[in-house]
Amino acid sequence: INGQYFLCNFYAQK
Amino acid sequence: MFEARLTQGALLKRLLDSVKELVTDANFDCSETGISLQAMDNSHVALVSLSLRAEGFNPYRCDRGFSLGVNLNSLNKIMKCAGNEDVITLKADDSSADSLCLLFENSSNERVSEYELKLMDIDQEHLSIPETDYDATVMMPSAEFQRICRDLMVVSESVTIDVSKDEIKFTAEGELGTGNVKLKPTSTIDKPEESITIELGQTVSLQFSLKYLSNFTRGTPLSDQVMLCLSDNMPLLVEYKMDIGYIRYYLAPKVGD
Repeated sequence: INGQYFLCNFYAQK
Repeated sequence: MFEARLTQGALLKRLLDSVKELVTDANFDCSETGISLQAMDNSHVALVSLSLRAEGFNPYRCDRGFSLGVNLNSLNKIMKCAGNEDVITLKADDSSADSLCLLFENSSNERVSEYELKLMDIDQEHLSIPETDYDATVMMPSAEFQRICRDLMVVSESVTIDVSKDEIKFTAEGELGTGNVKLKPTSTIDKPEESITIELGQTVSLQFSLKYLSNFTRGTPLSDQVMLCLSDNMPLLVEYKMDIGYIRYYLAPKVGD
């Protein structure tokens, strides 16, 4: 999606 | 053996309603302390995290930790067979949990229905979300937040949320024009459910997709108040607190211009 961050940009995978 | 009996069965219906639009399959992780669920939506932009404490059930029994992999559409179909006043009991055999038993009892205990839901193996990614000190924490009536999301969707598919000490402002800009809603902190001692409070470390301004936000507002029937937690360049946390736990939604911000 253009112009949208993803959650993995902020949180690490467990 | 896993068994959880919820006297307020309608709560389970509402919880399911607040999750099922965001995710289709999810693991309910059961442990001694309660039931939890964490699932991301398909596009990996939003996440829902649900926690229900064991004390909220009567009785609650879970001998060892295990996961129930559930297709939420199927569960929803079965839950529609429960009356709003029914007591709902969930049961599973934790050693070979290939199905979940749902027992619906009416208040006079004259009608008891029992359903078995087939379970599935769900390989789900889990994110580790640390405890965060947010720049801004806003408490407001959940119905107001729902209305703002619904109203601003008329104008645009995104909303900018600005929080300062004196107000929280929601702004939308679209092809037809612009719209904004500003709310000032109020404290109504006799009606705490209507109060608006802002705790601010520093001002924030973030843009989010309204489609996801309005999806989160399916949690509105769970709580009179909603908590919005924001920090610059961090996902938004939207939390609905209940007597027996909470539902939290996380949403990654949109990339600024």
